[in-house]
Amino acid sequence: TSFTKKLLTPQPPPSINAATNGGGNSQGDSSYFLPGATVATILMLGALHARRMYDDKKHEEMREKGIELEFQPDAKASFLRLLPLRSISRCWGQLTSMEIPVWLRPHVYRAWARAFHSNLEEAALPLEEYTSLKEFFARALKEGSRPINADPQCLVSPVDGTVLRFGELKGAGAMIEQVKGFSYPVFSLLGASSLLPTAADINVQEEHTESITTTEKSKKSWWRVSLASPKVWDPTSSRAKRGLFYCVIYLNPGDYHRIHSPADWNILVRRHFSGHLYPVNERATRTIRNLYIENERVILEGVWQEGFMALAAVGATNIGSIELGAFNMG
Amino acid sequence: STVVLIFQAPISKLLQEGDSSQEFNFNVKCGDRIRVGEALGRWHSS
Repeated sequence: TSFTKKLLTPQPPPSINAATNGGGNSQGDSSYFLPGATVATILMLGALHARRMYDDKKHEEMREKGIELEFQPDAKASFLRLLPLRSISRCWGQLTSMEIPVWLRPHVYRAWARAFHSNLEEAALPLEEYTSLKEFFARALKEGSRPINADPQCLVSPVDGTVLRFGELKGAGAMIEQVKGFSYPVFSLLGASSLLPTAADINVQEEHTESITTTEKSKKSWWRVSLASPKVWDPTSSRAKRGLFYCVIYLNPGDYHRIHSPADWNILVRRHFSGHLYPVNERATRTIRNLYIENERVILEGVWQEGFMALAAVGATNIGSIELGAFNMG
Repeated sequence: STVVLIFQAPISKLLQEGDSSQEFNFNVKCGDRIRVGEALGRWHSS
């Protein structure tokens, strides 16, 4: 706090009797040294930011021309593998959990909001009440900020973010496209013991429903639900065939970072995979192989009215921990 | 951070083997901004 205040208050110009202050020239030099280092750091950060903005602009132009960037590992991605990202993330977590003085909090959070395009109006609490950046980052929103789509036949988004990929998973080796030119198996993301229905399961499910509808039309039994396997029998939709779909949503640092249920579903399995903490930004998806499989993640699996549902929350360097659950008082 | 959602949803019964005509339709595009509670896609009972 004292260092910040010293920076913000104008320094008196060195005067002719600086020597008489007993500090001599060395005292004057040291007072110049600190601002010099700060200016150098700011200039370096500025240069890096300018380079980043230039790259982003170039990619944006390519995207507008409809040219999709392909998967291309590069030296920076390999260099990331050498960095102690878990330790860096842990330090970042400790730094952001430091208590900020009350008078400084609005300034810090507004700066964050300006940098990452956050909407501060939606925050549930006044800015002064978030003791640390970590607490502000995991903030709840005001009541009614996120109305849920009332259409009973729609699936809603569980998070705020940007849709990266979506589509239908077909065939036994269902693959999700990470970026053009590279895909990863969905079983690797969810884990070998996943409840994910395979094509064979789905066919058995169809035969099962058809045999029931033809042979026992008159004697329907509600008790024919078998919890021992992922086959879910629901007579109301037994006439419809089911496909498997996926959607990948990226949350940027300024987005609201709480995860909600995409539908009324029953979670059967929670699974945690410890792993790397690579960044998951757009550049990383194009340069790091199996990014979502190698990164730390939490998997929730269960069933909803239309069958199987799974949600994978993938961590990143600045998101080193994912809460699995919490006990609330009352 | 990133969230990957994988789910089953109805597709049309009148399928020819090998291709599918979807009943469930996404109503987003790549690059779209989306918020909690907004529809990702919907299906129509046939």
